[in-house]
Amino acid sequence: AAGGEDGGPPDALSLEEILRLYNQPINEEQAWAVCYQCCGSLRAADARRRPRRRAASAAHIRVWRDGTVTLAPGAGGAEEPPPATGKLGYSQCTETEVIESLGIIIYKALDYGLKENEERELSPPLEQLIDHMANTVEADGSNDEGYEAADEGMEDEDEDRRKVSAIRSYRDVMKLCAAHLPTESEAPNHYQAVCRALFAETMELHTFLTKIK
Amino acid sequence: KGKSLYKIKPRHDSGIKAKISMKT
Repeated sequence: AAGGEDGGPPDALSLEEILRLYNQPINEEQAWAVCYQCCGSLRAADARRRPRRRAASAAHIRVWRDGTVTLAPGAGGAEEPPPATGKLGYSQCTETEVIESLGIIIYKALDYGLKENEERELSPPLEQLIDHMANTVEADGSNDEGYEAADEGMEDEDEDRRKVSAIRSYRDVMKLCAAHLPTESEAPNHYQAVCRALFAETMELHTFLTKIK
Repeated sequence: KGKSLYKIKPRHDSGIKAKISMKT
């Protein structure tokens, strides 16, 4: 855990720590929230020209006290060579590769503790989001219009939801997460609150278990 | 608190779990 320097309570918990403490998977709303919040921080990191890294495991996703979610520095994992850097020292790891790694980790967090021969039934919109993030969608030619997260807005929200077939950017992911809510404009506050609660509740559980021990 | 129940079904070869497993 990213802890206070004074040895006090940590300011962040990794997703892995959260899963282990609860010993159960995250729920769907938490999955939407972690996706949204993490893509938000990844967009901000891109704007600051930070090198892109794939998320290797849930240990590299940090949920902060204030509801921010970040990918830990050096999240590429020991088994993965550092990504090549281009001019300006900017990593050549693509945005879609980072999104793919995030989708896989989110799925595993939803699948935590399940046996190999078991599969969790996910709501279709969340399964679709993860399917597209992880790039596991099977091309059947029936849904090939692409998700255009362009500036034209979402005039027909339901139509847009049906047309999802490609996620190319953090913004695409965030738009889909926002479209999941009754009011899209509430996405920043709502998802931050969900992640803040996830941190707070996990800390409460940690404190409780420590006292019991 | 903060957790919801979820349904579990048998893993399917064409399901998302199998597809994710193939990626990792």
